[in-house]
Amino acid sequence: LGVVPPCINVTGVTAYLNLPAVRKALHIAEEATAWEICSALPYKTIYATMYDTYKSILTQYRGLVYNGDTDMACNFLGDEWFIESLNLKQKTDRAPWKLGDQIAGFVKEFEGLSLVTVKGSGHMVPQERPAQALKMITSFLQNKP
Amino acid sequence: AYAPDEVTNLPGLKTQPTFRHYSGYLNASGEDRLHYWFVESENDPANDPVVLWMNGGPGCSSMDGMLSELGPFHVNNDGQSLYMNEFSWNKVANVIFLEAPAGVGYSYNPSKEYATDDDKVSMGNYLALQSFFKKFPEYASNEFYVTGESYGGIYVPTLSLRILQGNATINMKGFAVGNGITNFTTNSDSLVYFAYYHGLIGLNLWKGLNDKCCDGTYCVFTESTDTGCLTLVRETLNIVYNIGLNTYSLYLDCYNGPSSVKSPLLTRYQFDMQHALGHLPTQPPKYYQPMSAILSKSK
Repeated sequence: LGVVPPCINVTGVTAYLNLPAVRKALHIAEEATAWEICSALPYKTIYATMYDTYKSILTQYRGLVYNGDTDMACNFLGDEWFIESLNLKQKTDRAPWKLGDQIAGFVKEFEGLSLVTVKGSGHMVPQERPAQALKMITSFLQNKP
Repeated sequence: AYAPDEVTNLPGLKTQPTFRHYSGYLNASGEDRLHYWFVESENDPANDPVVLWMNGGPGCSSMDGMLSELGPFHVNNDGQSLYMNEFSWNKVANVIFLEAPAGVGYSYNPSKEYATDDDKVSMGNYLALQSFFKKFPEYASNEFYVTGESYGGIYVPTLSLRILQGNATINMKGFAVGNGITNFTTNSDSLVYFAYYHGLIGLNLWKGLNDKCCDGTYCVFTESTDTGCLTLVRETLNIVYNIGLNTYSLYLDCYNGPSSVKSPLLTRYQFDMQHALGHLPTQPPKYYQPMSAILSKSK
């Protein structure tokens, strides 16, 4: 059973990925069913929180947690509460970050983790704020502020 | 690179891209075959980082990430042609789009065994990653990052932990989670504040929530045992999820929204323009038609 997330227009992507020529070009196996954006798998959620997991991986890896701030599926406030609950050592106060002269959101730096919002974006930040998303991920990959 | 997986002629593109890209299958747990689409960096593939991207769900495909979010190829509304995304993340990185678990998108299991859970998924992704580096050994020493969105808030940290604790030599440096689930309870409790401070619920309901769910310093909403509180919380979440708002993006229209609230007259944009321009002499169609044309070009 396909499951289409509410409010999202996926007709173009679904049509394209089910074109025989596209399946051939992408070397898709005969056994693979028709493409759907989401599939209702029998899935069991084990973790109610990622607290312990974050605590472990932040001992070794840098983290970036970002939120488009108009999303209500995973809203920015909940993730902010979560990161604050980790009690990481704070490096900077929460402050605006910019793309060019425009404020693109807010950022608060902790030791080993950046908490970022992307202003005016919803759940799919690279789709709704592509230029800001590219700047953000570039800074993160290059370990720049 | 694993040459048989190279995509040499992607349908729908006027000109093929200058960077190389590959699409095929990676081995994972048991018989699972996970589809991947790997695009090399437009910049300096040999030295740029390798980024794994995973959309969430659970059960949603990372092809949406490729074709409508951070990937280089975006699909036009005709469902046939593509245009290049000038803000693709492969401007600065080599990006793997992984469809996981089996049963999602093009990924499959020959025996159709699709029941799974958080831990099985992270193990499957860890094995798929090793299968990827077997196909592309030249990338094994590049810096590596795990990234994802939504339920990827579970996928990314659990895979990162396996990499940290496992013995596969992966040059992992970091992870990124976008609009990710981090804690289910705080995710829904914070939504109550979000709803009030964005004007989705009024003062009466807010006061009721404070009275019934809070003790003056601390509020328990979704896990409250007080039936009065839960009734108000349910009313609040009903407004957020069930009256036709775009849950994923408050200020965007809800494509195919619930018929009960489908506006027979106006899109959100037209509705807002009518409010913003309502004080002007009434020739509305002329006023906001040109605006919409300009808007599509403005940044």
